[in-house]
Amino acid sequence: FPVAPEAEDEEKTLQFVESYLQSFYDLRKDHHPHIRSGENPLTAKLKEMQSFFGLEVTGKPDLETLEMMKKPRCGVTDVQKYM
Amino acid sequence: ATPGNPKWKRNNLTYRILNYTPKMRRADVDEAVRRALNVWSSVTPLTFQKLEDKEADIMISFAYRDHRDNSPFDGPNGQLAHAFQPGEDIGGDVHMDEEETWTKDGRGYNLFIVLAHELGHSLGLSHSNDPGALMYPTYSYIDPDEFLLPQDDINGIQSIYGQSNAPMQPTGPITPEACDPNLTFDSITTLRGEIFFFKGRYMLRKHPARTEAELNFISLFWPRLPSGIQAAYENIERDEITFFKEDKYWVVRGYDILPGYPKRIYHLGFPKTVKRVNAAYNDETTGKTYFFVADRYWRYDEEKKSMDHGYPRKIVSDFGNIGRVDAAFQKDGYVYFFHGTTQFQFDPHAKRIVRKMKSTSWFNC
Repeated sequence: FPVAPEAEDEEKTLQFVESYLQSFYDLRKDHHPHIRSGENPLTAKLKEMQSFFGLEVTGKPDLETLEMMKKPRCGVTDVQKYM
Repeated sequence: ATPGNPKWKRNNLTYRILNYTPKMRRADVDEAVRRALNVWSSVTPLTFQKLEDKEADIMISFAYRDHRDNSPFDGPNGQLAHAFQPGEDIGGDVHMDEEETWTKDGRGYNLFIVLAHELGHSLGLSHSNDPGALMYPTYSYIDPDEFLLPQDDINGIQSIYGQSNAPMQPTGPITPEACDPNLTFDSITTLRGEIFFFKGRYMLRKHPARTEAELNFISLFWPRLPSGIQAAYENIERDEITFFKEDKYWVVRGYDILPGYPKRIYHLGFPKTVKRVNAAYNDETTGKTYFFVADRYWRYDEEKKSMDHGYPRKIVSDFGNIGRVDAAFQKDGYVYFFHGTTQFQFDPHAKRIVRKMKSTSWFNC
């Protein structure tokens, strides 16, 4: 049954955010939240990205954060563990 | 710096260009690579020798999508390039995404700027969170002829390889911070209800509805404008901004510089003795534009397109003791004059200064 465009956008946005955080902030692909580990890993990584770029740390993919994520950029990760 | 501080054990490094993008002339690619390497060799003891064959320390290539390094490219835009930290084999290598529009100017992506960034990784640097740094993760265009390696990047690379052998140690621009008490401005203008503060190659953009100012490069909006804008004013009626630097001025509307610009300031009626304009503002009610040069000012009639008679006059005689004016703008009927880190609020009706503030008062510090 056709998906309402709005809902699809949100899904697409979430995929985009996840892919960005996997590429540049070492978000593990299997980042499903574990009940006792507290904050959702994706939220934690999102906060890390927002802090790095001096954005307001909301943990949410707000407009400014998405704008920054869409900027053309270097493919190297922003967190320190690249090999 | 990257964890573990990977660095080359030698200062005399080699590089090789494995293949060329068809989008640029080979000579332009060579030149971009040479200039990008020089960015780093000019501030460290490092030297780079070009190899035509054999394995070099830094292998530079243009690649498509999956190119067998576990980091596939993603097509146009998005990820532009990547590089590897110092080490054997792939260590130090630079890969450029062939599907990007590589150029030697402001169109597409400037090869020199992206290469210079990636070579920072090849030498052991990670990303910097200083928005003005070359090692900041996102792309920003700057005219290569105006490029100066920022101090943040100089500090980074010298922490790994030490200082340059040159007698004079090179220094670089520092990114302005809105709440720096010592912040002064080159020029200021309103723009469609916002205020733009210009400093070097940067502009601080203040929207009335946002508490924080946003820092960008001038080139983000106006890639063909120089840095170091010395004066600027908005003509609200015509929705135009006029920028001044040395004896030239540009008129823009939105992103576009109007045809025929830059022109020389003498076109406005300045005498040849005037070499530059320090500040300017347009009076919303009278439509007159005030130009401040050293200790004098001129008044320009935007309708007649000529200077009013009886000018120049002494600034002090009509505006009081505000000294030399670095920058000025008018908002809500008041004129704000900036001199160093001091700001004066002038009431043109009462013809007197009504308040004195810090230059950073607009940034809610």
